[in-house]
Amino acid sequence: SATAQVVHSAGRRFIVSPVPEDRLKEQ
Amino acid sequence: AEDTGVRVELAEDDDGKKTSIALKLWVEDHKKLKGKYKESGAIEFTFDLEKEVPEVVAQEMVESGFFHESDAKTVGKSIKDRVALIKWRRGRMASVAV
Repeated sequence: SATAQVVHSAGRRFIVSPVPEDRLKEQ
Repeated sequence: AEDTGVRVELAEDDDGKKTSIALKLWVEDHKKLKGKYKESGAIEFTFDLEKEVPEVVAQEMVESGFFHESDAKTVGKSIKDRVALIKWRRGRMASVAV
């Protein structure tokens, strides 16, 4: 999958991943 | 409610006890994301309900290259709204338990 980790200088970890298809058009 | 196009939800079950909880943020409009992150869209992170400030996390996301500075306010508000809801639900659960 296309997940990736980005760690901010403050130490917080962000995990990036694709949005599930069904979420994109959710209202 | 105002539609910001930025959604924030729990990334784990809330047991009502942990102060640090996993949240997932995603955008409906990928153009809001910068550069290589345009192909992604969901950002998972942990948030301390007692110690942290939503606007600060939003700023960290901007500094990490996910969003444009102009979107920091929108992102911060979306996180803030979700955090308020989590706290409200916890308060409600606690009062029901009593």
